[in-house]
Amino acid sequence: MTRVIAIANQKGGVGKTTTAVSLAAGLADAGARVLAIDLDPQGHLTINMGVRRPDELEVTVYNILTEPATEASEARLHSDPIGLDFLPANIELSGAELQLVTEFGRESVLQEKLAPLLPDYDFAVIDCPPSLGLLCVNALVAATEVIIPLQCEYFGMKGMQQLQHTIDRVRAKLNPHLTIAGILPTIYKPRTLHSQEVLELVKERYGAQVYDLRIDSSIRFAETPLAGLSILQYAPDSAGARAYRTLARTVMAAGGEG
Amino acid sequence: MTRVIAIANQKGGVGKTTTAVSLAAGLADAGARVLAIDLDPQGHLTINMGVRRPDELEVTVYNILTEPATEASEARLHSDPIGLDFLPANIELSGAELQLVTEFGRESVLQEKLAPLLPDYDFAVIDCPPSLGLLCVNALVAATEVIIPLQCEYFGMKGMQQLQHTIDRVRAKLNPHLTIAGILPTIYKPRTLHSQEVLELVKERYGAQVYDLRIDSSIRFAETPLAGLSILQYAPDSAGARAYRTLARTVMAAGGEG
Ligand SMILES: Nc1ncnc2c1ncn2[C@@H]1O[C@H](COP(=O)(O)OP(=O)(O)OP(=O)(O)O)[C@@H](O)[C@H]1O
Ligand SMILES: Nc1ncnc2c1ncn2[C@@H]1O[C@H](COP(=O)(O)OP(=O)(O)OP(=O)(O)O)[C@@H](O)[C@H]1O
Ligand SMILES: [Mg+2]
Ligand SMILES: [Mg+2]
Repeated sequence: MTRVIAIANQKGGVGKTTTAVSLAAGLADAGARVLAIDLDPQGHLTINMGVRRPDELEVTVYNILTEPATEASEARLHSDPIGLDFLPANIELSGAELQLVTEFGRESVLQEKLAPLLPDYDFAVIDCPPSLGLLCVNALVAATEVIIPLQCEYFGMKGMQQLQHTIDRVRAKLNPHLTIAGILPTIYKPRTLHSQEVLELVKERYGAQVYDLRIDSSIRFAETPLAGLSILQYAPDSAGARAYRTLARTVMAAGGEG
Repeated sequence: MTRVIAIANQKGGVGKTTTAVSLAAGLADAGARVLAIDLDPQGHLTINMGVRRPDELEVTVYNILTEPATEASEARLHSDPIGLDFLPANIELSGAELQLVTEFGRESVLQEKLAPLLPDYDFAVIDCPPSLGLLCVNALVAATEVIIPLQCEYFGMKGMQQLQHTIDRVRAKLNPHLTIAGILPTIYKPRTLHSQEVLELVKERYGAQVYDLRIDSSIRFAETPLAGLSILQYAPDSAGARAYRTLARTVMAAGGEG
């Protein structure tokens, strides 16, 4: 049974794409067969996989979601350096939410389209846009588990309740098996009191749901999309690469109980 | 004529809310009458104005946009320490986009609702969510000008073309007077080559549209929402406060030519 991990948080700029790319790369690095899925019209995961001009792609996730006859495999691309397959996105995807609104079963279109593809993989990792709309809900319905990147700043904390509420509603109505794999502290600034205070608050409030590791802030992360690589290839001996390798090992060891 | 400034960029976490709050505070500090407007369901501008529990508010921007009988003045609140009025938002606002989809003139609901209120103010500053959906389009239709915060990282640059394309379409079809007041480099990390390289690329590509100032990265910004203050009150002598005061002066001096 393929584990499908959604990387979600409606707060912008907290490291969703970076986590999706780095975790997917870490799982592939450890020998797993991995499919990364870009569900954000910004197409940042697609860019990070080395696609220079996402807007020139013929078939993307947009076509999969809005064209019944288009199969997910038709959009599938491969990143040699990172060692995994991915389903790309571009700005066309921003039209999908409006188009899906009136469809029957609009929340499970992605799940249905992925079903024939998933047996080829051990893991699928979905990068979500910064909102809780239909694209994000489609990811949560298709997912077996959710990882929530949480930037260690005050604004980063404020959206958590709303996100957990959305996950609870999806679990109750659409996907009873959905679990929260964990909350991942990201862009942590060790030399600031603010990051420490926020992390302590998050651990107090969410306890064991918070991974026992954190991703420290490093400019190396911002450089990786330019190279079309994940942090594991771009700066293999960096603290960031080590942290995401640890996350990948933790995720693999959890074996899906979430 | 009230100048209405939308702070927009679909990329998440680039400093939209921080710029909206800091600029509005800077304009108020300089003696202007200012209305800040929260158009993001995350309600972060509302939280930054000192509202501890936005979800408990009776009347918000959501009601203004979806209830014809509700006037904008009914949602108006005031921040004493920052010295301005604001229209709050909370998560209910995430339902507005779907509700507006089938309305006639759905793009100009905000503009119509603001019209009776604007004569009380010299400036209105609108904080946009991290997307280019109907909420953002409503802001661009109501606005006289747009300020684009741009984080000096590779991902920060990639959305610019799409944003300019959306602004062009709004100008062509809905709001012929809309101008780009400027592109504001934010969260600049002076000790990194990456920030310098990205800023140079942005200045090369967008020339005079880029403000001749930049907002350097500082953890003080992340602390301000906790205090319900802008950087101008929270750390008045900091580089960040000085930079946003300079921005406010630049905006006032431009007098609306954009
Ligand atoms: N640990 C880190 N340290 C420093 N910078 C980071 C880190 N993780 C990500 N970044 C950088 O911070 C910015 C935001 O990260 P990213 O784009 O992955 O967030 P996101 O949540 O996917 O944003 P969006 O909400 O727009 O989709 C990017 O420029 C990225 O390169
Ligand atoms: N110049 C700065 N230096 C350091 N941190 C900053 C700066 N400006 C903003 N921040 C912090 O970075 C984070 C993102 O900023 P902010 O929330 O204002 O961005 P945004 O574009 O409004 O995000 P969203 O897309 O989620 O609405 C916040 O924690 C904020 O406090
Ligand atoms: Mg992203
Ligand atoms: Mg914001």
